[in-house]
Amino acid sequence: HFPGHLKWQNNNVTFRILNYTPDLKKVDVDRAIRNALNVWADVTPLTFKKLYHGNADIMISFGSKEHGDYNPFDGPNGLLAHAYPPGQGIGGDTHFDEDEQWTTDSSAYNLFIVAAHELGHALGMSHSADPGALMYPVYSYATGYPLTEDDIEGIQALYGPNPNARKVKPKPDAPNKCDPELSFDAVTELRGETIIFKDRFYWRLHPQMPEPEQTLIKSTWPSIPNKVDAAYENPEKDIVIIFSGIRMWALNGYNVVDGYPKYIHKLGLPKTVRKIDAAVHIGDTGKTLLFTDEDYWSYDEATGTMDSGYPRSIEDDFPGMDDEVDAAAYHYGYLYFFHEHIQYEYSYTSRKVIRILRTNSILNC
Amino acid sequence: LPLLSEDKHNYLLAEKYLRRFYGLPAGLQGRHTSSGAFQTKIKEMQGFFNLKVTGNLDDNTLELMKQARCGVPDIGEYN
Repeated sequence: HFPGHLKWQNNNVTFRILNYTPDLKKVDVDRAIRNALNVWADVTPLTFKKLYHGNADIMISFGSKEHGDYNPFDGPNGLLAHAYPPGQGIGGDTHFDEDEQWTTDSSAYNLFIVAAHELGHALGMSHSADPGALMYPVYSYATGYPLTEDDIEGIQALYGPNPNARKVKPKPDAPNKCDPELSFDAVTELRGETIIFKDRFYWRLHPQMPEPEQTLIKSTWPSIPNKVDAAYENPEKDIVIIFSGIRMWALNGYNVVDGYPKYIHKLGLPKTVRKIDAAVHIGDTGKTLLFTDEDYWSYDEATGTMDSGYPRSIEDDFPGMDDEVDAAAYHYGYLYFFHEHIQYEYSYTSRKVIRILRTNSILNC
Repeated sequence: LPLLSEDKHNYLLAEKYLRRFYGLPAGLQGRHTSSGAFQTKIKEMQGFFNLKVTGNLDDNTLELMKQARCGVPDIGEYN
């Protein structure tokens, strides 16, 4: 909240759209603003009445650079919009930077997402430190329900719950890297960095960066899904393959390679395989191991074919390991298998488990 | 004109960011106070974004300052 927990004293709030951006059809702007207000109306007793003349509590406008409030915008990118906490006069007013490209999708700045955030300010919400929260200050595109538990608790602390609400299912907060029960969805190298996928987020580990950096998957790769099952890097081809369900994407650095997604069965997996749990490329042999349930497959990157004699049992070939794998990585002759909150360091040469660690020890916990 | 060195450019970008979002006092100050206040505000920002709190303008911190965001400050009053 803002200092003093500023809020509207009357739950029936009025708003007025003073002008429109030329980037979108008027009806798209009206819809984005109305949907953004509904996000907050769904979880509080607040109602929002649209005015077409005179003064409203929340005056909405588009402007660029110095636009009359001594808080100038800065041209494209950087500052996208701002809003004032509840109060008389400029209180509640919400301004969008006309120098941005406003969109109804992920191709540039999504007006609905920015409006929902800014109208949160206009109702008394300040910024959240939770990277998955709508009130997080940095822009990121996401689909689905926009509010996390953090957002809902914040707004209901000001106005209470919606008495007639159908229960909304909030977006889960960002995973906590030092949760002792933390498990991974997928792990891969990417040009010398380690990328760890968990829920809608990924951590980026760089040898020189002591602290892992957590980011929303969608804010870096809008076109890959929010849930990654497995991933591996083929450094010879400088690509990372991302698996989700029966589809796979190829990333070249931070760009998605044309022609993807493809079906995982193109690798030679039978149609019965509906999901890959973990994947890892063994640089020394040129093979990529794909783990599904209690079995694994070996894919030869050079020939682009599945090796014969597979699938084989994980338990038989990796003694000491669990019979299932959530994620896998390979470093200097060691395979790192992650299963639930346990990490196994497996020596590929001596064919045995060398160490057992907690999964999040890789995250400095 | 002498081009701003990259460090100088980054420092000015950070100073502008901290002034807008973390209440770094504007205007000239004594050499000592300005670097002290600057470092304090860098730490505040690193703490908010769950970065390693070093007080230094490291790559991670600078990269986050360049990301598109809301214009409302992350702490305190919004005048």
